Parts: sequence; C-alpha cells; structure tokens
Amino acid sequence: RVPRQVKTILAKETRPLIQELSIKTTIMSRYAFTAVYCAMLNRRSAASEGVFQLQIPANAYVSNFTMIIGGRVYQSEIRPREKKVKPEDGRAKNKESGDPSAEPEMEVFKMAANIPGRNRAVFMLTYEELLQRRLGRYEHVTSLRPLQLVSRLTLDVTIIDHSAITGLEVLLLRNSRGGGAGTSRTSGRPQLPVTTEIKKEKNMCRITFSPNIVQQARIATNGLLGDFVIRYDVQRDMGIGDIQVLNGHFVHYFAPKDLPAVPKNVVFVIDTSASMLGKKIRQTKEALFTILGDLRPGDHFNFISFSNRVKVWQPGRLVPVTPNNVRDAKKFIFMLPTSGGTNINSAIQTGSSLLQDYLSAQDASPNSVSLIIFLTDGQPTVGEVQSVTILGNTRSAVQGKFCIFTIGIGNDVDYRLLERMALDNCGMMRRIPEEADASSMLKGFYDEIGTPLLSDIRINYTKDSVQYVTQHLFTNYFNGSEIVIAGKLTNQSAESLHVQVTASNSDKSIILETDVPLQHREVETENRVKAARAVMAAGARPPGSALAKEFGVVLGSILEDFVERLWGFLSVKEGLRSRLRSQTSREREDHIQQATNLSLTYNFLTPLTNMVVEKPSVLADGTTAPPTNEAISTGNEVLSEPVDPAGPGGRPPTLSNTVGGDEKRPVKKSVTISKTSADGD
Amino acid sequence: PHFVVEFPLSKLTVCFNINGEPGHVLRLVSDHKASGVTVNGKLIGAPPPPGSHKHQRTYFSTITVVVDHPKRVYIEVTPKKVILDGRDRIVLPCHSTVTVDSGVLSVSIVAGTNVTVSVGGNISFVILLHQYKNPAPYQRDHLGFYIGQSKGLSHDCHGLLGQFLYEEVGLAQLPVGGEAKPGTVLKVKGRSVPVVQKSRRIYGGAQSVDCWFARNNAAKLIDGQYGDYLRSHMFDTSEW
Repeated sequence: RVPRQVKTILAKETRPLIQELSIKTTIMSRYAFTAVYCAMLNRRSAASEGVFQLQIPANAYVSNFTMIIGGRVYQSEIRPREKKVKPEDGRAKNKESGDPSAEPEMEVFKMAANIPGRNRAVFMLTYEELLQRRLGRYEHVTSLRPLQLVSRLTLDVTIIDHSAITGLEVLLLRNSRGGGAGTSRTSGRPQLPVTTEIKKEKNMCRITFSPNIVQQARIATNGLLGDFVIRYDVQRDMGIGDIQVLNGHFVHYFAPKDLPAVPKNVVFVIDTSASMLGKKIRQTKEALFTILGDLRPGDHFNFISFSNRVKVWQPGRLVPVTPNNVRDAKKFIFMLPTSGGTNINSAIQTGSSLLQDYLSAQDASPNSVSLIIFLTDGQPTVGEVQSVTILGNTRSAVQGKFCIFTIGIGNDVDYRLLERMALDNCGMMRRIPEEADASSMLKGFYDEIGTPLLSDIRINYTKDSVQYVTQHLFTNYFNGSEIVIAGKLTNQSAESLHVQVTASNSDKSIILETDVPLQHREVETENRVKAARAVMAAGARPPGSALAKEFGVVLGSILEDFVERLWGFLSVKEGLRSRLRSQTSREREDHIQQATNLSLTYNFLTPLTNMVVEKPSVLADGTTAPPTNEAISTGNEVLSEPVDPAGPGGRPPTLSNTVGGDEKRPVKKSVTISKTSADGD
Repeated sequence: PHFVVEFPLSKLTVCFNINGEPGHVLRLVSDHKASGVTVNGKLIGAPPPPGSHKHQRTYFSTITVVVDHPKRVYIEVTPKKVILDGRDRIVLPCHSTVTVDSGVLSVSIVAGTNVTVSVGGNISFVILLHQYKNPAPYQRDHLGFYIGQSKGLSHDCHGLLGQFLYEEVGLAQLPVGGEAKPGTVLKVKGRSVPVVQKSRRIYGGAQSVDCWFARNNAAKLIDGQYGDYLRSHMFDTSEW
C-alpha cells in the first residue's frame, strides 16, 4: 500500500521535487564539518519557487552556501553585519551570546529561489561545530526534515578520533525535541532508522542512513523524518589530556577521569510566582525530588522560594545531606505554593548572602565548590526590575566566590538577564522550552553540574611558544564535561611544548605537567586527516551525483585545516562571550571587531556577520532576470532582508563550467525574451 | 514555422507563416556589416497530422549564428547539440547545463530547455529546444528562435525578423464599398498589408499572444518575397 501512496504523493506534489539530498558529516576529533547537497527539479514548464530548508544545530556556524540555478553559480559571501538600532525591549537573540548552552537546539536555514521551468537547482551548504561533551558523551544531531519524500536521501557520518571511540549509540529517529540539556528523554514517537549501516573500528566509525522513498514514507509521508542522533565518547585517561597539532595550531582536550568528586555547597533558588502554576511547578518539584536523592553525603544545601517575597527553607545556614534533612526538604518542596510576582533581585541577594555567610563561617570545606542554581519562568516584576541594576547587585553580592547557574522555563523569561548573570558569575544558562519536559531537562542540567571534580583550573603552555590561546582559566570542571583550549604555535619547529595543568581537588592541589612532542603530534594528526580523506573518498556512494561527490572533496580539503578552524570557532565564541561581559563600550567594540574579523577570516555566519546570497529572479516566461541579493543572518529563524545588489563590495556570481573565459569576470545582465520569434509550426 | 514580430513602439504584434520546403535555409537576422551578426535557420518537414487536410509541416531543425567580431565564430544549434566553431571546436550536448563564455560571446545551455547566445552584452538570442519523448510521425524535434536583446543590432539589420526591429507600424480600416468586405490593413514601410486577428502560442506553448496575421508567406509585409530570404547554406552571411 505504501508504494502506491508514494506514487500518489509524488504525482500530486506541485513544489519542485528534491531529487537528491545528501548530508555528509565528518567529525574529526570532536570538530564536525557537515556538507549538505540538495538537488531540486522543477518539473513544471513555468518557473517555480524551490525552498531549501534545513535545521542546523544552533551551536554551529554556517561556513558556505552555494546555489546553482540555470547553469549559473550563486556563491554566498560573508560580510560584516551593519549596526542596527537596539530593539526597545532590550531583548536580543540568544545566539548573540556565543554560549551554546544558552541557545535553542536548532535553527532554521532557509533559502527560496525561483527555478526556471523544467530545470534543476542545486543548493549546497556547509556548517561547522565543536561537539560538546555533556554527561560523558558527545551528541551529534542531524535534522532529517526535507518536507517531502526524496528520491535519493543519504546521511553519512564519519567519526575519526585520536582516542578510541567508545559507547557509540545510534538512536531511534527523534520526532521532536525534549531539549538540549543533555537529557536523553524525548517526546514524540521514536522511529526506527531503517537501513542504517554502522561500520566501527577502533578510532573510526561510519554511520550511513539511506532510506529509500518507500522507507521514508513508512516513517512519515510529509518528509518530517526526525532527528538522527549519534552519541559516543572517547577513551580518556588521568593525564593532561589529548593535544593535537596541525599547521601551526594546537588544540587541547582536557577531561580527566577517575577523580573523586569535590563536595559542593548548593542553594536552589526556585521561582514560585503565579505563572509557575500547573505543569511548570509540578515538573520542577519532580526534578527537585530526584535531585535531592542525588546529593552526596559531603554536600551542603538549602532551598529558597521566591515570588513577591522570598522564603528560605533553613534560614541562615546550609544543611548537610542527611536522611532527615532530605526528607524535610522534600516536604518543603512539596508544600511550595505558587502566587504573586517575580522578585529576582531579592531572591539572588538572599541566596548569595546565605552562601557568603556559610563560606565565611569556616564551616565549609576549603576546597568545596559553591553554587546557586536559579530557576525562573518570567521577567523581574517585583522589587528591582532593571536588569542592569540586578546584574550589578548580583556581582557585588557574589564577589567571585561562587557561581550562578540559571535556568529559564518558557517564553516569558528575560534570557538575556539570565545569560549575563551566569556569564558574569562563572556559570551557565540553560533554557527549557515552553512545551518541553521541564522535569527531565532540569534534572539533566543538574546532572551536568552536580559532580564537580576540579576547581580553579589553570592551564599553561611554554611561555613564548604559543599565542592567541583561548580561555585557559576555568572555575570548575564537572564530571562528564570537557575543557577545550586552542591556540597558535609561535615556533612551529620547536621540538616540544610544555603543558602544565594546576587545579584543586577535594582535599589537595593537583599539578599535571608534560612535554608534548610537537613534530610527533603533528604527524599523528596529519595521518588522521589523511585517513579521514581516504574514508570520504571511498564513501562516494553510487547514487550521489558527480557534483555531490565534488562537494565531498571540498569538505575533505577543509579537514586539512581543522585545528586552525577549531581555534577560529572557539575564538569567535569567546569573543562573543567577552563582548557580553565587557564593562566599557571601548572594550565591547574591541571584542566585536576581533570576533568579526575572525568570522570573516573563517567565513563563519555568526551574530556579527551576514551572509549575502545573490538570487536569480525568474520571469514569467521562465527566463532569468538580473539577480538580486539576499542577506541571511543568524537567529532562531532566518532573517531575510533584500540588500542593494549593486551595493559596495558586491560579489558577482561566477559561471559554472566556464570554458575559455575568465571566471572572475562579472556576468552580463541576463536576457529577457521578446515575442519577436520564429518558432514551430 | 510561424513568425511573431513585436513592435513595442506601436504596441502591436504581427504574425505570419513562412511555410518553405524541407532543406530550405531562411535568413532570420542579418547585420553582418555593423554588428557582425547573422542568423540562419534550416527547415525540416513532417507530414500533417492524420485527418488534417493541411500540407506538410515545417520546423527549424538547425539554427546558426555567425558572429564576425572580434573574430569569426560559427554557432550551430540543433535540438541535440550545440557546436561552437571558433579558434577551437567545442561540441556541447543539449541535455546538460553549461555556459561557455569567451569574453564578447557567451553561449549558455539550460539542459533540454534553451540555448542563449549573447554577443557583446547587448545582443542576445534565445533558442528554445523542443524535444519530444515519444514523437508522433508528424512531430519532429525542432527549435524556436527568439530575440532576447536587440539593442546591439544596427538600423540596417535585415532578415525575416531583423528588418522589423526599428520599424513602426500602424493599423487602418479598409473602406467598405461595393462587394468588398470590411477589413484591417497594416501600414508598414509605406505598404498596406491586409491582416486578420489571430492568436499564436509562443515560448513552447507557455504563453499565447494576440497578433495581426499577414497571409501568403507574409507577402507585402516583408521586403521582397520569402524566396529572397533563402540562403544557399547555413553559414551564408551575404547582405540583403
């Protein structure tokens, strides 16, 4: 029955048909390059609009987009974004932060273009991301939602790593997202990824998913197949971690294992305003009950609930984790009522003074880690409501002695405030979408930060051997996460690089030191790149068109600079974070300039850049008219705004298959057919 | 083939048929001296559809564009391939999309749909590829010739289409008298051509255009007679 349905669906399809959709990802030591190739056919004689739409991870940066329509190549160009007047409400897109945890999981990249009658259009997109280790694993998500059945659909993910790959999981196709808090629970009915091939070796694995059109229809006839999720981890040891060197750049992955947990002092500050009523407070309570059960014997804790007024469960102290205390806390949580407004300032102040008092009373273990976990579903409405003042008050109250982790639930939250609060105070922000399972996401977030293993981590490299090193001082290292540092080598011919890691554990200071043989590491990294290229070359699957294969080759060439690009990626993210934290406008401008320059150097579509794409216009008769430009920016959805095609720096489209001509020569104005003609009988 | 001529200044469209014989080469555009461009089209025949009392059909099987400046290039377009003969010979299949650009001259094929020949940025011709998957006996793969841009062609341009590029025309009603039927005449180049209103499909049937139709192989509409536009071979560039 399904094949018959497919035939009917295809016959009724009026949009241009996606003939081929090929998504190739190569994850080279956690840095993932993805190349998407999409070929569309307009079967009708009249011109028709083809829409290329793809969900890409919010943490990723698009690095190239190209269209080929009517034989012409329309290449994208990354340009600095022009300054815009700030919206009055002061809210900003979350991607502005550069903090991946603050972003929604996916963003939509969308490009519509007119395809002349009986013609094909090819859309090609590349994006790059650094996979983050959360809860002891890396997760790579590919959205398979072509919005129609596709004749040739191929997803190909190759993972290559210096360390042995462990715990590889290919999950069921996920129909909707439960959230990005590292939780494994998902809503929606999972679908079995049919025709998935997994080839696994020690340091390399390859996953191929290529459902034919009938198999796609069995999953969903509307082309919404779901998310293809791969999880894995790599083997690690107690040492200074994995350092990789390539073309004058290095990357250092630090995630030691088998360390004892550091005791923590945690204050939970929970919003109990009226808007939390119902599902939100119920799920929050559920999560807190579970979290209480997960507290360790050495930990100390307290609860604060806030609405119009602030209520402290155990005033003036933090209590140790004992069965009685846990039982009493559960009772307090169970009885939490919801009413009134949202007094964020007072809640934070109360939480901070509680922790400060506890820390100064010398009750606390000297090496313990202190943190506030703050949860709200709204903006400040009671007491101090100015974000700037709240942030200033918070900084003064915290004094750098502990970290604030913030969680926002739903759409009414001032995420910018939560994000700044976390960034200013060595924490992280996490958003829980309105419809998501808040309970599992909150628990997932707690699991990420619930087991601190090290504090005050400082990573140093031989002086004068490195420059432009990304963040190398970290307040905490949590179990299941990973610290990634990248930089440039000033002396590429140096034999070794001295690496020193100092940190505090539960009862002692730790110093790890080693000399990394640079030449040896470079050869090793080069070999892996070669291996990756060989795998990609061998993986040119028969159904793929020549152009798709060629695109794969382009991806291969990008791999050769993966360490440098990773450094660029991390530096841009860091620049965006520093911009948010900057105290003066001069400092802010410097960070913006630096991050913009890096985005342009590595062709990243970031919050500071626009992607300008020249688009063909098609006349009613199916011919092409002079192209117009369209600018794409980052955000939750694509923001399209036409720009002047003759604007300064406008890059002309290049010609495909140009023979005997100068490829860089601007294309002449496209023609319009007149009626003056001599045609068939 | 049927011809359509648009007179934008007069806001009029005129059409006519040139039946011709299979093997005839018709001069479509001739501007050899000024812009160096000449276009010829070769006819093939096909039997009329069954039940029709019409005579055989004719189609363009090959269209050649000869460009003289800056160097002589011959472009030969058939429904299956495009041959570029200049310093080198390039044969391009029509089933793939390709653009050949050599500065002044550009040939662009949109797979199975059309071929655009552009000369110097202000002359362009679009040749539609009419291909049949399962042709009936009266159907032949053939070509349609459309003028895209003609600004670069001179006022001396001639040929079955070229001669009208810079002309203005007017319509007049024939006086009714005696047994003569009332009718419309087209005033062109000082001549009066009886015309009737018709409709023609263009762009491969995608659009329909209302036009004033001149009978008898465009007698009196075109300079001379249709026989004057027959050329001896496809690459003939002799002037009118």
